[in-house]
Amino acid sequence: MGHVLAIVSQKGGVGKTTTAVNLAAEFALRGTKTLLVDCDPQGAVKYGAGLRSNHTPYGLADYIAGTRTLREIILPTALPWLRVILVGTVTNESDQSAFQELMVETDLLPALLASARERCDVVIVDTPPGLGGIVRRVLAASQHVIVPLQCEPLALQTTPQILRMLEDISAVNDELTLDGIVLTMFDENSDVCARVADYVRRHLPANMVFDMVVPRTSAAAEAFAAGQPVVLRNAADPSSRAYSQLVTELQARFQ
Amino acid sequence: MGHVLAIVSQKGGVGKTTTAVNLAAEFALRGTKTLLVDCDPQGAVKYGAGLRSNHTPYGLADYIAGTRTLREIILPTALPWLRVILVGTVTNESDQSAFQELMVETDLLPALLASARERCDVVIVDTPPGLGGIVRRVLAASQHVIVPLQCEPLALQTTPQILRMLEDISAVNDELTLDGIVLTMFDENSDVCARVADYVRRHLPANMVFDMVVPRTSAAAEAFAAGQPVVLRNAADPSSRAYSQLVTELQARFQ
Ligand SMILES: Nc1ncnc2c1ncn2[C@@H]1O[C@H](COP(=O)(O)OP(=O)(O)OP(=O)(O)O)[C@@H](O)[C@H]1O
Ligand SMILES: Nc1ncnc2c1ncn2[C@@H]1O[C@H](COP(=O)(O)OP(=O)(O)OP(=O)(O)O)[C@@H](O)[C@H]1O
Ligand SMILES: [Mg+2]
Ligand SMILES: [Mg+2]
Repeated sequence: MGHVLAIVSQKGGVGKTTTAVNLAAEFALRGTKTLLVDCDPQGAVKYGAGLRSNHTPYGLADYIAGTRTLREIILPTALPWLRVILVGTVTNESDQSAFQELMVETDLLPALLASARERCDVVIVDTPPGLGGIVRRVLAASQHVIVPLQCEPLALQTTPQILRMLEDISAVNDELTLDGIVLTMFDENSDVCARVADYVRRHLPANMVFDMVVPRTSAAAEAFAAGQPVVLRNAADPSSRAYSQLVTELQARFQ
Repeated sequence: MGHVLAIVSQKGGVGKTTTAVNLAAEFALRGTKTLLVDCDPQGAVKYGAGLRSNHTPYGLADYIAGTRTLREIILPTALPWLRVILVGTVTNESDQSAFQELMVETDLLPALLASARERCDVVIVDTPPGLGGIVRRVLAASQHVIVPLQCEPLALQTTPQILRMLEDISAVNDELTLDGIVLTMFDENSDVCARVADYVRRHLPANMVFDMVVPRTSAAAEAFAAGQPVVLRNAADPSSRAYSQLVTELQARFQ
């Protein structure tokens, strides 16, 4: 039985999508059968997961609306062991509230994640920022969760919000484990970053924060322009090595 | 009659809150009667608007729920001409979906913004990331809108989504004007940034993108740790000067 790993944060722009696509790619590079699911109507996974250029635009939104089958929305990527489910055609709609409402009500999402873990070793789920209904539903169906934390004061100040939510959801899903907080976009030349990282390590339990840190690198940001995860595009980049280290740790835990 | 200016983006972490608090503070520094309203349940305005340390936790969520009056939620700040309405106690709740549903249904939000523009010269509204129902309601009640665009490939790729929404809303609110896209967190040492900025200027109409650019500076990020807008805390910082330039342009338009 595989594991469903959700990537969540109360704050926007902290590296959820970057973390999701790179963990998925790194697991797949190691021969782990991996599925990456995009639950964010913004649909950013599409731009970073190494899809073929002629892929269909359909995805999760089309499946839960009943207009596409599961087989039609599971897409191959540049990696043999990585499949992706995009968020789908909701990305092109200017009113995304219908998708959000459906995601909160439908049983198709938990069923999809449950059956995916039967066929895959790891299912990684990217989520929209905030503590909305989509994130709640995804967490209720997950066994693992990672919270990327950008090393900036504002991201730190709102972190209690997501930790409170995780506590709340654990009450209804006793399988849910917080694997940890991953410090992202760490700039070694910035005092601000160093202070935030130091504060997090001093004030949170040691096992709640991963030792590795994802550095801010131009290769990580540029990878989205090239449509590929940085671990695939530039394995030697410090951000790739950090994600590789994170996967080594996760593999040990998922045994 | 004052103007309601909404700060929106489909993407998270692009500088919406930073732009909202600094525009509000800069208008107030110039003697413009300004109200800053936080509609994002994450409640980040609280950390950057220069509030007094003993302020109440109540705000918009408490007002639309009927538990607090308007007078109780309008807070003074370090600046005489700046008042703030926080998002309120929803920030402490692990389930924020009730707030989101109420915001989409209530008439109290449009009524609040309409009456605020009668008493103030400028009302600036911070919003949650994405194209959800809260953003839609705020845009329906606004006359002006600014879209911060972080100079990174992924932010650029998802920009058509917010432009589509703005077109959609303009059909129901003919007062709504897109004042422009503001390039944020511009790092002059980064090729990625330069390429994104250049692409934006070449592919969008010239009047759609402000000439000024907000540079990435540590003072702007640190300002949130100090609880004050950077224009107030460090007026000489390049990010402060950029926001000051933006206000000069907006003042000319709002005449
Ligand atoms: N290690 C890194 N180095 C440099 N840039 C990074 C790194 N990680 C993420 N980024 C960039 O930072 C921005 C935000 O990252 P990303 O989009 O992954 O965050 P997110 O939390 O998924 O955002 P959203 O809230 O919009 O879903 C993107 O432009 C991304 O390319
Ligand atoms: N000009 C700047 N220079 C340096 N850091 C900046 C600048 N503008 C914003 N930041 C930092 O970038 C991060 C994201 O900015 P901010 O929180 O304002 O974006 P947002 O769009 O409001 O995010 P969210 O989607 O979570 O609401 C914050 O940590 C902020 O301090
Ligand atoms: Mg994302
Ligand atoms: Mg914000």
